[in-house]
Amino acid sequence: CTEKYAEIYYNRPDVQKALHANTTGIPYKWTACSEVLNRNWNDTDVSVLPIYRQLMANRIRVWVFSGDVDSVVPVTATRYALAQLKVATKIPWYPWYVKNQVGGWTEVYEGLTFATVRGAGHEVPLFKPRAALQLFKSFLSGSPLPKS
Amino acid sequence: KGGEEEDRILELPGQPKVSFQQFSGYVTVNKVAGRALFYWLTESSQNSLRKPLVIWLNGGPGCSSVAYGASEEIGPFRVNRSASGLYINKFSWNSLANLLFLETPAGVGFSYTNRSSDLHDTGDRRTAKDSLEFVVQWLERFPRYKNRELYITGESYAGHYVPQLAREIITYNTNTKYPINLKGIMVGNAVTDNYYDNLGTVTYWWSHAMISDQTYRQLISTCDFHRQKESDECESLYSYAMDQEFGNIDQYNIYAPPCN
Repeated sequence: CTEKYAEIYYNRPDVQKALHANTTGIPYKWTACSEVLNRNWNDTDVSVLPIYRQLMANRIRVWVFSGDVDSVVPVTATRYALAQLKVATKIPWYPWYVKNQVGGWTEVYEGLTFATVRGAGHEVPLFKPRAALQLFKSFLSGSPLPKS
Repeated sequence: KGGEEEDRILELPGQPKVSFQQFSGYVTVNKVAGRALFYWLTESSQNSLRKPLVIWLNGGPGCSSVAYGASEEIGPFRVNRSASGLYINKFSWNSLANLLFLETPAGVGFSYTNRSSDLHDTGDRRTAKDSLEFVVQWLERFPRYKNRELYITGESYAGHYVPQLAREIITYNTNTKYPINLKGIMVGNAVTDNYYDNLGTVTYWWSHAMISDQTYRQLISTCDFHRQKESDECESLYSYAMDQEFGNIDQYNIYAPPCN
């Protein structure tokens, strides 16, 4: 329910002043999501996999993770999609660990790393903050997730 | 005028004492239309000058990275239940990086446009172009970040925004003497491919016993997952699954108690 607290907090005039926000008097309230934008979204790429290929060709590090109890953009969707890239495996599927527990599973491909986060929902860092921080740490360092 | 000092946050109402610096404000990305994007930078709590810059984007489309990324997920603060103040998130990613939360496109959160029609005809392309303009202008305001390693991260529909912005930066870099030091992208539960996302989603519903065998078979046989907009028959199957079979669950975390 935390977005409800956010909607109250960020609509407070003193908070907006401190953030230098809403300086022009926007004619609607701050909301976590804009239904107007969502309903009127006019162009969308059918697939971003071609962009992944382009980024990988430019040696941009690409990591994709998935909280495995999300049913909105679930882990199966991501796995089906990534399989279309047909990239070679560098490090085969293994469980990765955070604080002596399996944080999830991962596979390292040429130019791309995929990792699941066990028990995390759509907002991975909300549900599994410690595991998400480990994921971020490994991503920044460019090293595989810990095997133990 | 217009420099970073004007954007410095002295303290947020109800904020606990912290050792890191914060900045927030607007960057105009289209003067003609009057489109301006809002950002919130929470610098690293440890040795920020040596830490990379990480942009976080939320999806929707239409959702705010201040609402989700900053306030629920990776930011240093969470909003308390009474919305009277903030408390520390001890797993904030700003222990490792300088976090830049960007509300994009115009119309999301505090980001705005003076041309109201912008709210009715936006999409991936404009989001990517405006976000690139934001990054370029923002680096002018914060020149100490110009050569810093940059990573772009996000979740959900930002599965589109993140790689699309990265591609814009690569293109930009080919035409400038001062390239942006983009090193990587990371996306979570990311919208990736229309066909495989849809196929994988109904498969997940079935494999996690959220829908019946019959509904699963009908979805697979009726829906054309390649299409952007599904047929009425397919839509009614989705509605049946959600209204009659899912029950009162949090679809974003099927094992968590829903927020009623």
